[in-house]
Amino acid sequence: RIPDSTIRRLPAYLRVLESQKEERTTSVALGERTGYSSEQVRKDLAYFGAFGTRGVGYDVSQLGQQIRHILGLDRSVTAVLVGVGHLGTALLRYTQEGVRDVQFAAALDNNPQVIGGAIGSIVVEDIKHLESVVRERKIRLAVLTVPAAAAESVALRLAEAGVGAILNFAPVPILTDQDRVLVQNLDLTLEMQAMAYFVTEHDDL
Amino acid sequence: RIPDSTIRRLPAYLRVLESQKEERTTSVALGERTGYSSEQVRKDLAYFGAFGTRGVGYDVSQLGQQIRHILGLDRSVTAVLVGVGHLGTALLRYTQEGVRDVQFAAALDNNPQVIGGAIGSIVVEDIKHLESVVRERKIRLAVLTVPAAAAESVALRLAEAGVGAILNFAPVPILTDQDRVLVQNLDLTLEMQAMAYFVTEHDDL
Ligand SMILES: NC(=O)c1ccc[n+]([C@@H]2O[C@H](COP(=O)([O-])OP(=O)(O)OC[C@H]3O[C@@H](n4cnc5c(N)ncnc54)[C@H](O)[C@@H]3O)[C@@H](O)[C@H]2O)c1
Ligand SMILES: NC(=O)c1ccc[n+]([C@@H]2O[C@H](COP(=O)([O-])OP(=O)(O)OC[C@H]3O[C@@H](n4cnc5c(N)ncnc54)[C@H](O)[C@@H]3O)[C@@H](O)[C@H]2O)c1
Repeated sequence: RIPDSTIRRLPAYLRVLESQKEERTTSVALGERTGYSSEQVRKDLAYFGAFGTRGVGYDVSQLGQQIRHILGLDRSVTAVLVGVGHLGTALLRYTQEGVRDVQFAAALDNNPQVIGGAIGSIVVEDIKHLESVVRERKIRLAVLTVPAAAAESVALRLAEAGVGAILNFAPVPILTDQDRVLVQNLDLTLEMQAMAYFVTEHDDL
Repeated sequence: RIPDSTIRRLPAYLRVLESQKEERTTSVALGERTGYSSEQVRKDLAYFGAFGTRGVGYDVSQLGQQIRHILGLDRSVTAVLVGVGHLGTALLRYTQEGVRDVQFAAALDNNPQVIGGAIGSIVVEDIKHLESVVRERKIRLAVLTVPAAAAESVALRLAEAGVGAILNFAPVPILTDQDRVLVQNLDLTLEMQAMAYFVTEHDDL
């Protein structure tokens, strides 16, 4: 079995491989462009039998296909987005611009002024249809971009309707006392905090 | 010196510590709530001398303060956001909602209909003032949420004005042939891809 922490790094390797023009790459090059050490890259790739050839490295297109297969991207993943406000709209538009491997099959909201509007090819539907949308379209993944106050109640409905994972942007923990649904909390300010370190002066630690 | 990969994990530990009610925690608990292994947590914390007490763990408030100091969060970091569209607006609002450690000191756009508008306490300014805004307010960090076509030219102006790091959301690489300014590319669909793995069926790998 491949460790979860390795799986979480694979999309970053895939991004680099897909934006690369050369036919071959090395663990050092992949490391530099993703921020991981070259040992970490070698270790991760070895889990699924990609060892590369000493002195020559890895074949870019073959490695990309291997990672796509592992992530299940060769079988397209459908997701539902709930909360079509500023962040939700930006995400819906972004996943329809160019080749993004995850497509939204539905977008839900509770505001009558938002319901019925189109974002690219997706028409926003009323959240009252959440259960039937998730079941009929076999949706396994949800992205939650509702205000903090609505997050837990919407997450409970998604879990009961059968999603397997939720990417949560609301700044509150959700579904904390169960472990059937995978919850990933994302905080864009965390990225900013990490960068703050690199631009502020430091006394000797 | 603390390795960059450790620094990148510290904000995630800080989030967990700050949402914790208990007075003590352990590397296992921190690992579970952030997704890293407990060995990784112990190794990271040991870099700055936080060893915890065997069997008792770490003091939550003390560890939080240590991490805040290392990340330079006890000296507030000011940032500029460029491109006040859907994503930019969501980020500006979010960083003003509750205690977020990074504050935006300015928001810039080139659309006359956006300039002069207020998002919380921030009034959007014209991007033609980029240089003077960065210099006069001593801004070291920039967040780029402009369309792909504008990303490189805006990034060059930010670099020349003196920012030290850019968090880039546009789906194109920027400032690739220099290494004075730190660039971090962020792709929210990467998180979705990693989660897709956990919800799709896998043949034996
Ligand atoms: N994690 C991060 O880094 C980050 C960054 C920006 C925003 N956020 C968070 O993301 C969320 C969305 O932010 P935004 O700026 O897009 O907010 P917004 O107010 O623009 O959008 C919220 C949307 O959710 C809808 N909504 C509200 N209650 C609902 C419910 N019960 N069911 C269905 N839809 C509902 C609203 O109609 C609206 O369209 C907020 O929780 C915010 O704190 C997080
Ligand atoms: N990385 C990700 O996961 C992710 C997710 C969503 C969106 N995006 C990207 O983020 C960017 C913003 O997305 P959005 O949905 O908010 O787009 P948007 O069109 O709503 O916003 C873009 C804003 O930039 C401004 N702008 C355009 N050219 C400019 C220039 N030269 N100088 C200053 N301002 C300028 C526009 O006036 C507008 O306000 C896009 O590049 C999009 O692809 C990335």
